[in-house]
Amino acid sequence: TPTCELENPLCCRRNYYVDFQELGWRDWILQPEGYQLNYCSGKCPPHLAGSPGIAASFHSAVFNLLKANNPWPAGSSCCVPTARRPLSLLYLDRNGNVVKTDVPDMVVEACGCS
Amino acid sequence: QGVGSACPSCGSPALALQAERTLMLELAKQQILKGLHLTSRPRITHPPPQAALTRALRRLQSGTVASMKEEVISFATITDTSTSTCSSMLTFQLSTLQYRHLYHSRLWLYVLPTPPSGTLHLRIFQWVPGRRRRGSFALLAEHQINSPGWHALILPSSGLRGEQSGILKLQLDCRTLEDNSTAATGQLRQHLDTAGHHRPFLELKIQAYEPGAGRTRRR
Repeated sequence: TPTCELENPLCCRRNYYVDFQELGWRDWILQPEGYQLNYCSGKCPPHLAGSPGIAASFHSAVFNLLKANNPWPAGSSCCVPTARRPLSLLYLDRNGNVVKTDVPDMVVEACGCS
Repeated sequence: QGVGSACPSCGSPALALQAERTLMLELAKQQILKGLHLTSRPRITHPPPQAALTRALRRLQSGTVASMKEEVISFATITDTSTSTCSSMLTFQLSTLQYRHLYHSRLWLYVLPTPPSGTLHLRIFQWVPGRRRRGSFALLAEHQINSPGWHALILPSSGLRGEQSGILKLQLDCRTLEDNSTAATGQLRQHLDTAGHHRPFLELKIQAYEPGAGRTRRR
């Protein structure tokens, strides 16, 4: 999946780092110091429909259907996350206990067109 | 992307950088609280001492935690040391173990050097509250300790049950053979150090599951 550059209008992943200090949460989130709040952004023209960047076979199936039926589908496809990874957090709970946990699907790794 | 350009996904005018930053920070807060199943950030009134925290964090296994699992370190507050730390009552504030399955628990204690002959016999009881404020002590574990320093004492996870309020009380009872002979004089030696960064703590591993999951599993 391409990482968004300024001039790139197509579906891509925008990297966005959030520092917990800036949230004022460093007093209870011990590790890490921040995390990537990535998100997906960009256009999904018909020829990119179903191209999630990592499962091309799905894309070719959709593309063949498009060619067989009608070249210009009514609906449009959207730029959405297609792969995410967990975020390990070490934090203090309300009783002052230290909790280490993995929060699933927190960081967008890849974007693609629905 | 600065004022004037349009959002490439939906075409609406892009936000000014500062407004975008504020929005993203708010989204980050919501995403983290939702991921931790919290409605608001915890207010830490009594953070653990930094030295105790640093030492305890070394016990947490590095690397990721398996999904839907949590590792918890809970520091004891010591009440009722009476004559010696060997008869301390350790109180832990655990967010209720309700809807969670505890599958690993160890009590970390710092043992002082005992007399050369001494093996320290340590018994750990859990205070089980009863009706009308009467309660009883249930023996959880017995350990023989032959060396000073930190010791991780395994506790039967099935036995540990926090009260509805999340409070867990453990009563210690330790002695050496030598104590038995000097007990009459009342000079019980200090065998444990429970102050400062030698504060005892519980190391727990919890499988977090949603309410009613048990029924699903049975079905």
